Amino acid sequence: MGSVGTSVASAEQDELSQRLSRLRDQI
Amino acid sequence: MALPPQLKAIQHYLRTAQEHEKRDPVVAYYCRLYAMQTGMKLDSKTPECRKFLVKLMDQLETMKKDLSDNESITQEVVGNAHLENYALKMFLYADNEDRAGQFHKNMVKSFYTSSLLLDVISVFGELSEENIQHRKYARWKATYIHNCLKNGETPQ
Repeated sequence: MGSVGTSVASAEQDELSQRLSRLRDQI
Repeated sequence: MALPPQLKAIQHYLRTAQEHEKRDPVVAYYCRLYAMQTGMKLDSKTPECRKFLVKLMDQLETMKKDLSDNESITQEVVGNAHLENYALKMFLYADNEDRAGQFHKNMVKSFYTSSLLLDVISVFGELSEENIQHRKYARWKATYIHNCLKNGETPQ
């Protein structure tokens, strides 16, 4: 995977982590 | 949606969630939350896993919205107690059957599900020593009795 592909993957991963912590925040 | 092989370890939690969808949505929610957290640790990089986890996250967000008036969802301490009570109830049912010498598939499943739910409780923090022991015992009993029933032997 090239550097563009890598950044897209990590951005998507970050988004998932953020959604998870938002979900956990309100618990 | 098919579960990618890399996420095979979360399949039992997702199945337990599905089985509790109507019976106890709080249990279903926390099983999925545990599966989500574990799945992200296992593999959130490959496209098939990401796609699966995004879908699971969508489902969790929808459930959370639908259950927004339920204190077991909005307050961690209440949710923890709910899950713990439920897991213990299931454990006690199986344990009573065991002590009464009533061995059947349903009690094996109850032992196994209680051990899965004790895993799920770890979303609230480290498990107590008592819960760790219950989990170990329930998993061992489920495997042992399952094997006995399969081989036509009487559990001791």
